[in-house]
Amino acid sequence: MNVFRLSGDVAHLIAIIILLLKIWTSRSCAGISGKSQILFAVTFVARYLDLFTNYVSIYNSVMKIVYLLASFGTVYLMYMKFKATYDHNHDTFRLEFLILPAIALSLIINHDFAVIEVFWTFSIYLESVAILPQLFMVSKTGEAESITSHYLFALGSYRALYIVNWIYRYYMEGFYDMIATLAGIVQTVLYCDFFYLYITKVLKGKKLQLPA
Amino acid sequence: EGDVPAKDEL
Repeated sequence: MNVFRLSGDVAHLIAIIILLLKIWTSRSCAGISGKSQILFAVTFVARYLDLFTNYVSIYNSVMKIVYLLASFGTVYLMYMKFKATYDHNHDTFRLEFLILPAIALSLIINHDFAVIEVFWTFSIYLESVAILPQLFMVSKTGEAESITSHYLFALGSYRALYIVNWIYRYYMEGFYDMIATLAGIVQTVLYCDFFYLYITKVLKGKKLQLPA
Repeated sequence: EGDVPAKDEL
């Protein structure tokens, strides 16, 4: 564990909490893609199948459980409790376009053709593109609430910090995981356009609005 | 099996 990895985990946790608090306090999930949230929940389930077979540390286990509970909580709030506020007309990205390639790729390119390993690989590939329905929704409506922007910024920061963590680990520990690193780079690149808008607009107090 | 990186990250 190094400071970049810890910061990445914290950024991820902050993103999840921002989203839950936004939905809970405003009693609305307007502007949030339920499809992205489903993909994140699927990602966590597929990746943390090793929760009971691969013990790493208390920290690791607790964080896994928190991520799982929070992602299920978010999906529950969106599709059950505050269903009436869910903006499904704008949440039209086709999930099979992301899930099927992720399944196919995880069966072809993995570290080991074993059940847990393939599920882990699938979760890595799926997570790298899971934000696309959300970004698609923002581009479709042409804007995002500030709080949604903060959520996306925290979520993008998480993977960017993980990249720094991987560089650090490569040089300090000789550790590297090519699958996680390449997928992580793809994932971070997807946020670049958003990062630019966030820094040039949201941080200056303006609403995130896409150029017409 | 030996070349599978350890899964200690989240």
